[in-house]
Amino acid sequence: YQRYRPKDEL
Amino acid sequence: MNIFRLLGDICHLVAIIVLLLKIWKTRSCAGISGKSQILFALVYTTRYVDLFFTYVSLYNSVMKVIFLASSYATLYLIYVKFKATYDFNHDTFRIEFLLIPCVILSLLITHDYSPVELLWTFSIYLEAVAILPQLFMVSKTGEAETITSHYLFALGAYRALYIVNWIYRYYTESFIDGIAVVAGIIQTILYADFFYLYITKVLKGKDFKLPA
Repeated sequence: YQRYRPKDEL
Repeated sequence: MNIFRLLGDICHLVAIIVLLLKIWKTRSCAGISGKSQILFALVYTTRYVDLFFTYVSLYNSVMKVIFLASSYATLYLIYVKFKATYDFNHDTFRIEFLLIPCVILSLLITHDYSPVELLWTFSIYLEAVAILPQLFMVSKTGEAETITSHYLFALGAYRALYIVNWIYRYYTESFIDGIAVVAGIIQTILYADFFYLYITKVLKGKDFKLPA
């Protein structure tokens, strides 16, 4: 699973 | 983008607009915690510094600008234009008790020690608890205007919808972000009492009053 900051979320 | 996130963003937008309109139309910010609004302005400022570095989509950028602008507009209305109506006697939550732990936590648990990443992490932790001064104010006065309770409901529903969005993304995109998920769940739990009273009272046309 990818774990990173969801840059597309607000 | 999925329907849950879109609905969440719409709820978020509605909450902010409801608050601005309430203050503007009644020419009063009575019952609104200026301290929570300071924290939200700080949340958007620290989270959306990436506006200058990361382009995702027009939707993403426009929403960020709206959230930033509206949070500062709200602060202006509370602390400048309608300052005389600001209920500072009841807005006594000590925000340093939220800010300091959030700073420490973001230094301890973060994805990456880059400035933008640390600011984002801080903003996620701070957002989870930013409503506490407002909830504290409501508990102190024992009531909230109906329009204020609509604002709180929309603001709480936004993160609850984001949780559904994260579950959806986990299964469809194999995507999971622990920091956002844990903070988002805590944030939603803080609204739980309020949700209960909102559904059992306000939606049935009664005033929002805490049980004595």
